[in-house]
Amino acid sequence: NDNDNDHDEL
Amino acid sequence: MNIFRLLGDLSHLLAIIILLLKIWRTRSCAGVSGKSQILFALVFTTRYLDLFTNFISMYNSAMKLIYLVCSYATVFLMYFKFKATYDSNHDTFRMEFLVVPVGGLAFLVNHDFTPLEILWTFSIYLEAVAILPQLFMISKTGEAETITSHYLFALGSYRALYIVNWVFRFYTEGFFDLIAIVAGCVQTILYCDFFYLYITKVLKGKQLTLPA
Repeated sequence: NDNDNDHDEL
Repeated sequence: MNIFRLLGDLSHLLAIIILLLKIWRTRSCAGVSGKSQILFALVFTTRYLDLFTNFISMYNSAMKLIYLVCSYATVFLMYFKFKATYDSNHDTFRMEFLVVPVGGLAFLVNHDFTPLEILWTFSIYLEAVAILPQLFMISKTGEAETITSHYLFALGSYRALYIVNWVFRFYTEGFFDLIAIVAGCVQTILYCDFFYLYITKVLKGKQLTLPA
């Protein structure tokens, strides 16, 4: 699930 | 972005600024664990490698830069400029006991077996335990300066606020990242003992002393 790879949190 | 995550980031930024100012203005890093600061610099370095390749927002990029600059500046002040005030006799926690197991775990448990993702996972696991040298040092000296306890309270609060942010995101967006959540819970639990002492002592104007 690619949304995990796009880490938008600091 | 939600208010809990914003408050968490601001609490994190406050902690980093408090420590940097404490060292700079008192020209001393007494009572501060240099090993924890090295680990935090490593956490930011391995987590923000995508700083130039994966643009999220101006806020995200600016905060990443600030965290990186401040953490390296703190390490520089501690090990070079104010080295004479660094209390290496009490800062004896073995960093390899943290970095090696965390590195192995990052290889075994991650979302995606790619270099960037494994480094990100490593930084999440490492951040959970990076404060241990500092807590260990306070337990050895039996006390902490009030400003250092404010630093620790802000630092511990940041990840506690992130846990609230994850609950909020789960119910509003259905988003959750189990690796970050589990590590964040471990990280926050490590502060519980300190939170208790901070609330029962420091907030009443007493010196933070650990029962010997």
